[in-house]
Amino acid sequence: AHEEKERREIDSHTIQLSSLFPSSPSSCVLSSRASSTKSSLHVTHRHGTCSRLSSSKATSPDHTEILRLDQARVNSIHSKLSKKLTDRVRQSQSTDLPAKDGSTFGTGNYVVTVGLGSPKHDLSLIFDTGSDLTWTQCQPCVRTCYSQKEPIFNPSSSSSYYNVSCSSAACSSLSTATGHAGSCSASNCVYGIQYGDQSFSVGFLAKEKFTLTSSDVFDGVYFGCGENNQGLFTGVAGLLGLGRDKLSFPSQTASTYNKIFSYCLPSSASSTGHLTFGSAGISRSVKFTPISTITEGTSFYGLDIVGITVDGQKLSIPPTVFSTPGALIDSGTVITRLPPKAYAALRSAFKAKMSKYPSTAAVSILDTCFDLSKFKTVTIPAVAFTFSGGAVVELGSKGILYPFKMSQVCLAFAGNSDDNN
Amino acid sequence: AAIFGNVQQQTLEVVYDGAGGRVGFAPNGCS
Repeated sequence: AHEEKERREIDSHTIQLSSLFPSSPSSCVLSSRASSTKSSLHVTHRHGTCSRLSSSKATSPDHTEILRLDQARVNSIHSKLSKKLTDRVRQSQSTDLPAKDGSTFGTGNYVVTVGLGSPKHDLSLIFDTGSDLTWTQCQPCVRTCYSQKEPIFNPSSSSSYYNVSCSSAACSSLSTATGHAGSCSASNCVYGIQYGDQSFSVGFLAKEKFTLTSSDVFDGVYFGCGENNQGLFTGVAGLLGLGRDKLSFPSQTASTYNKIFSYCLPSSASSTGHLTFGSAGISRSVKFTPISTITEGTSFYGLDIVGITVDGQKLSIPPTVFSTPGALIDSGTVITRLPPKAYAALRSAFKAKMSKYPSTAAVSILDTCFDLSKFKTVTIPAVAFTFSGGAVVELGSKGILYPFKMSQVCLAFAGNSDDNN
Repeated sequence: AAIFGNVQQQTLEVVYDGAGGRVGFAPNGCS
């Protein structure tokens, strides 16, 4: 009976609807893990009350815009994966970078603060497991810089800054880290990274001291010192690349952290999460699944999804539905994208369990929405993913619903446009 | 490819073990 009760409990979540729309308190709740664990950084929501970048009140994000940009990012990831390796890198001598390369920056919602240079200069960077090159804007902004909250880094005021020669191995490895080979300017290596929504950063590949915490300081980290930066980054100083390429931050600090890092994203706009490098403090209940390498996108962390359960029932989805297109995990993509047949099975199973709640209009890419304005609580079916190696991952209720407003709460998944992507 | 997005990650502790070639999830790792 106990097991049955426990199983039943896992099969559904009953949620107070008010908890889906918390009034954001003015104070910020700090992650205890980030505050007390070695090599750990606070992760803030870019628009939240904890962010150094936003004014005192959280700005309520424009969900439609978030989902539009999210789709742009997913489109650019898919275009990257579908490109043939042969037509990849062209030597770009100019700063006009082809729009189809690179990944769309997307909504870039999660930010960490790292120290750069000597003396240390704190900068808020978006962390991104879907890209590799770490970069920030640099004075004198030879071409252009977008507005950022903190003062723009000035390499000439740092005693530990070095430009990288264009004959160096690091310059040659730019082609896999950014999709563009490095070019030369007065024998200094120049990088360029393009984000599909017309956002880009171009500048000098350089080496600098990075300070994560008082005890985690790294000399000579390769990063992009951006003299020509444009696009959706407003407010933040740049990006911390956490991908799998040898130029990514985890790869460059592998001798200290063994390429291990973990994070908890903030559960609300008024709390912080953590980004921790190394294995300190990792939960004992963690379930692992092997990383699969995606040929066309070796920087991505590939995963093998083998099944989805709703309300404890395994959906009948042929394994090839997942294995043919493959899967990856990306901290910069907001809504999980599933192959069409898998999404159709999830949607119909979910709707069947939600039949007591009135359906309502779709919003943007989310086509399964409910009007809950007449209810105080909602009971939704549990959703779990099974990954190769047997890891079964139960999602929390916040991972199942995307609440726009009481009268429009949607299933937080979307289908890809065709079976192969 | 399917993409596991950050809304779904929000309720989990996500662990990347690059050297071990594995990714981990801890459903109650963030509370």
